[in-house]
Amino acid sequence: MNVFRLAGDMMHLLSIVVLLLKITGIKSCRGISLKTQELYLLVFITRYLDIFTNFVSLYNTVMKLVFLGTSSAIVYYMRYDRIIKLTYDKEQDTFKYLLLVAPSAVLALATSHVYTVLEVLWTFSIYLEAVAIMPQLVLLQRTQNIDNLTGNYVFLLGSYRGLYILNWIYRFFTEKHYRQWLVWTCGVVQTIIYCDFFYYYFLSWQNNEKLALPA
Amino acid sequence: KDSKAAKDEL
Repeated sequence: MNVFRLAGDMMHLLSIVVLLLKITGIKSCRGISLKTQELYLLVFITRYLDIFTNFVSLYNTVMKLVFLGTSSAIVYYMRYDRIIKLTYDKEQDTFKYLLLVAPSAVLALATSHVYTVLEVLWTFSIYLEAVAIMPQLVLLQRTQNIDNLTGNYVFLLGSYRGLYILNWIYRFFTEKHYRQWLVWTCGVVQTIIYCDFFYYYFLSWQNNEKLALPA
Repeated sequence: KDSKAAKDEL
C-alpha cells in the first residue's frame, strides 16, 4: 500500500467521522442528503459482500467493517433518531434514486468482467459510487448558510477521491499488471463531479467567507 | 484479470 492510498483512506474515514460528529454532536443533519448516505450504504454493501471470502489484509477487513458500520449508523440516525430526523431537509432532498441506480445497474450488467452475482454487484458498486454524491451536491446548492462541518465533509470526501487517483497513477508505474480501466474511468468521473464544489470551497476559504454554491 | 487487482482497494 502506498502513501496516496493510505492518505485517501484516512480522508475517507475522517469525512465520515466529521459527519458523525456533526450529526450526533449538534443533533442536526441539516444540509446532509439522506439519499447520498443511503446510496453509499448500498455501495458498501454491494462492494464488500466478499468480506469473508476474499481476505486481503486485516487493514482491509477492519476498514470494510468500519465503513459498513458507520454508514449504517448515519442512515439510522437520519431516518430514526427522534431528534435528528426532524432536522432532515426532506423537501429539498429530491434527487431520484432511480436516476443513479438504474444506469449503474444496466452498466454493471453490460460491462461486468465475469457474470457471477458478486462480480456484477461489485461492478455496480463502482459505477454507483461515482455518482452517489450528486444528491448531496444538489442539496448543498439549495442550502442557505452551509455550516462548516458540512462543507468540510464534502471537501474531505472529494480529497479522498483525488488521492485515489494519485494512488492509481503511482500503482500504474510501479506495478506490472495494474490496468483497471473501469475503476479508473469511474474514479476520474467521480472526481470531476467535485470540481465545481472545490472551486467554491477554495474561493470561500480564500475570501474568508461562508461557503455558498450558486444555484 | 484486471477486476481482481482492484479488490485489494476499498
